Amino acid sequence: WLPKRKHDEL
Amino acid sequence: MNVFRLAGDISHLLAIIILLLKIWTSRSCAGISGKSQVMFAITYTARYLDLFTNFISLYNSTMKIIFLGAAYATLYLIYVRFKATYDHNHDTFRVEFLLIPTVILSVLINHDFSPLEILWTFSIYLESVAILPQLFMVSKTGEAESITSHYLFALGSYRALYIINWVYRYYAEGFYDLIAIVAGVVQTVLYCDFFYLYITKGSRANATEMSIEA
Repeated sequence: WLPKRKHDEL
Repeated sequence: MNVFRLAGDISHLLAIIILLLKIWTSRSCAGISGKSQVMFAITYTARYLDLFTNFISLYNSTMKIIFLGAAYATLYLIYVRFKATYDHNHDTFRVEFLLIPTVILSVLINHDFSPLEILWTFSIYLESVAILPQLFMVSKTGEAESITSHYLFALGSYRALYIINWVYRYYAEGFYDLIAIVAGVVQTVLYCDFFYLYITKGSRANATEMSIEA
């Protein structure tokens, strides 16, 4: 329900 | 990458270096909360588990290694090397009040119910409150060495700069991550009291040491 996303931040 | 996030990462790196230098040069971790440093080590460990599975960039991987290494080096200095100078009596914040709610919240509110994602979410929630034992210790001892206040200023600035980065990314890329944003705002708000005292320190009489009212 919250979008999946690759974490590109530290 | 944008200038705000880069400035944030540099501020974060600066904070960690200031802390390591303070402990190493003064050969003492007086005034430093070991509990906060444990929380930070847990935070980076839980967040950077994707170090080997999810390559973003050389910069990203390098910074992750530096932050992990520095976090554990700081723990070593506090709990092993300069253990005798660790101020147990003032580092008394009940960290279970931080760990338990953040674990529960990360299981309830996350982007994806997978182990790595829940650990990432836990690290985001934990980081937002990890400084509380340190701020509590400073308020209990009633003062912080100036170098410790520089450390806190740099550390508080890092996530404040990340908030600007998230505003920029929303307008420039349409990217936003509500979990990181809400936790980042909470984290930055916790420093407000300290920021005010740090910035007005110059104008307050005999403010040689940073004094934070309880």
